[in-house]
Amino acid sequence: TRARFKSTYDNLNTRFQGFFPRLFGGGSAYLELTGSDLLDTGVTVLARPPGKRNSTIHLLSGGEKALTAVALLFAFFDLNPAPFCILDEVDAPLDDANVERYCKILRTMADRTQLIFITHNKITMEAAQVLIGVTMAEPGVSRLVSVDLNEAIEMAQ
Amino acid sequence: TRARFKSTYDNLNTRFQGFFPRLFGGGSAYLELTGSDLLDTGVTVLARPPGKRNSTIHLLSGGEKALTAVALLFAFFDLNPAPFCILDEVDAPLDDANVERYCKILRTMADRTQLIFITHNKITMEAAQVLIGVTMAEPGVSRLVSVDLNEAIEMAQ
Amino acid sequence: MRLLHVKLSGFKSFVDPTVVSVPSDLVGIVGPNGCGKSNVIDAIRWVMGESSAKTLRGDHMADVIFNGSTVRKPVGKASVELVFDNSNGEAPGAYAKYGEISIRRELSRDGQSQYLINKIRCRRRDITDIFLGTGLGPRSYSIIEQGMVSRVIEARPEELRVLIEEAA
Amino acid sequence: MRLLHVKLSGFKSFVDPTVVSVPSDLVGIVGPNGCGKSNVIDAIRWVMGESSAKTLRGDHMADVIFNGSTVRKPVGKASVELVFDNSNGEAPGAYAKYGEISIRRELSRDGQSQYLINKIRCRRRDITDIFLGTGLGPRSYSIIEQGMVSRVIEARPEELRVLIEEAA
Ligand SMILES: Nc1ncnc2c1ncn2[C@@H]1O[C@H](COP(=O)(O)OP(=O)(O)OP(=O)(O)O)[C@@H](O)[C@H]1O
Ligand SMILES: Nc1ncnc2c1ncn2[C@@H]1O[C@H](COP(=O)(O)OP(=O)(O)OP(=O)(O)O)[C@@H](O)[C@H]1O
Ligand SMILES: [Mg+2]
Ligand SMILES: [Mg+2]
Repeated sequence: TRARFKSTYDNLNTRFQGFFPRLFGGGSAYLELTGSDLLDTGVTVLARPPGKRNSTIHLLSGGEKALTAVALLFAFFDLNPAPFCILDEVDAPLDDANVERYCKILRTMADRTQLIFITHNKITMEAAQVLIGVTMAEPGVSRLVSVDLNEAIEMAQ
Repeated sequence: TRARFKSTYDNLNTRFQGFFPRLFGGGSAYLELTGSDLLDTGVTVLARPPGKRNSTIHLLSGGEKALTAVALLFAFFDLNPAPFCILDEVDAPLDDANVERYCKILRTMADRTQLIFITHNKITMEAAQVLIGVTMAEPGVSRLVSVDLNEAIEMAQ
Repeated sequence: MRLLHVKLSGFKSFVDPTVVSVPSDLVGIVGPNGCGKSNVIDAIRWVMGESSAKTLRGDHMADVIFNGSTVRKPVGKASVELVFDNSNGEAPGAYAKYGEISIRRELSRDGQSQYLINKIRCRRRDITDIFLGTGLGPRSYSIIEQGMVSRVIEARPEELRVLIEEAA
Repeated sequence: MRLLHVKLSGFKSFVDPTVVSVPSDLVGIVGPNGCGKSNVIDAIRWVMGESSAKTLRGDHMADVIFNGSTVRKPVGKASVELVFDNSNGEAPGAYAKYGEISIRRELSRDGQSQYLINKIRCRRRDITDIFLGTGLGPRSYSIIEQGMVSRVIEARPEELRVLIEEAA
């Protein structure tokens, strides 16, 4: 129904507008309807990283695109918050400053949500309270090992 | 023509088979024709990381897929080697051991080719003889700064 | 509801029974490329009712069963169990009163498949019902898998609209 | 032929004249997300004759001209120059005897566009001819851009075949 779509869209837009500057350390972003009919309009993402001009998502840099998408995914999660949130290597294209802000949001979310994140990034590893290591010492067979941070930096190698 | 396609295909396949184990530290991979008619057959990629079973590329892990694709891209480059080769963040999904082997290939290629590589990865930065830093101290305006390795680790942050 | 642990046996590269416990609210999973990290995520989606083999990076559902290594033979069955702490009574319906909720899915190579809640056989529908209103599910935003970020980036306006409709 | 440097002016975020020199055979380019690293790569493809705006992450070719920041106005023209050392005489045809080969492309907002080799105006065709047999070109494997790895991974058998045909 029109009303339900509009209310979900507005809700999502508000949360997206909230997450973006927290991930980028500034700037702004929002969703926009491409058409006038709520029953079939498309939706686009507009983003303005700090100090830059507004643009559609596909004109941003590789890392800026990824971070904008992460802001949108967090907003979607927030619409229907679950007991846990699992993130598989979303930090791969991010520079260190962006990874730090991403980790800051993870720590905040952890107040009300169980966060489980897969990563190769040393900074993200440091944000974990517990690290679970997965190895294939025997080829083709996965095993778990518990790790502390220094071991983890070792085992990613 | 059939003959020309087959010869390019065989040439590419040989080089791909060469690059894969150098990047993976073992294992094997090869290209395979999907059909019998050289004029319209498709081509698939089969890969067997060390200790694992043979499979098509889409059944591999995120990093294994990327590394397999890099082996194929190096093979394509080798068919028509140019004076330079530019690589934009191909190391993003790789763990440290795979990044080390990727860097080893870069150093070997540098004997006959100018290598220019964009990266956020500290290990790849160490493989460079010269580091060029790009900054946007003034928002929206790019400038170059020359960096040494410690500075680079700083500026990625 | 709070996730306590995930138990995998015969699921993809986790051929041996393995318990992944969730002892804190900030858990990092690390390890080399191809060691099995994303397989744990696939297992969680699978036990929550994922019915598309493609989404689990396979051609057929049987592809989730450990299919052997250079030294081990394939096995005949995959099993994944999720155990939740429900001491806050948030689980829906009949399950509200249980202190713990265990959800389990098994699949054999001959095609035999079953779902169990607290060790009692049930239908897939009962599994997905448990998650209604919790924000959980095999396709919910509680699991952001490798590649999802790219799909969002490349989503056309019509595709983004569909995502919003589904979240409504 | 050996690349000596790239000179950018008014090209995307490189509004001020900037010289990227290539002083060694192992050059790393580093910097934060969005600072302009891939823009340098776009510039190299553009000056080598890239004619698709989409491939350069724009909607129109004029999108490569610096379009302003919160404090600077847009400029009217983009210019990129590639300078090669040709002391080994490997450049094809008439250019074999030059010690250095400079390739330059300019585009103005009013649509005026030109290519120059060693400061002499020429056609785009002359630029691409210089690269024949060198392995270079806007779409050759000498430039592996962000996203190319994913395209190779997701290539269907027919698409992979086309890549091989093009490389033949
Ligand atoms: N049914 C199966 N039986 C045995 N092994 C399997 C099965 N399905 C997948 N695998 C193996 O699991 C491995 C992939 O694991 P996974 O995708 O979890 O890696 P990962 O740790 O996420 O790596 P990356 O860091 O590269 O993303 C592959 O090497 C594949 O061979
Ligand atoms: N015509 C233009 N005028 C001004 N700025 C532009 C223009 N085109 C692109 N940009 C800016 O260039 C930036 C993108 O730069 P680029 O893609 O080179 O980043 P990057 O250093 O590769 O980052 P990443 O590490 O995230 O890949 C964007 O922020 C965009 O705003
Ligand atoms: Mg993975
Ligand atoms: Mg980039």
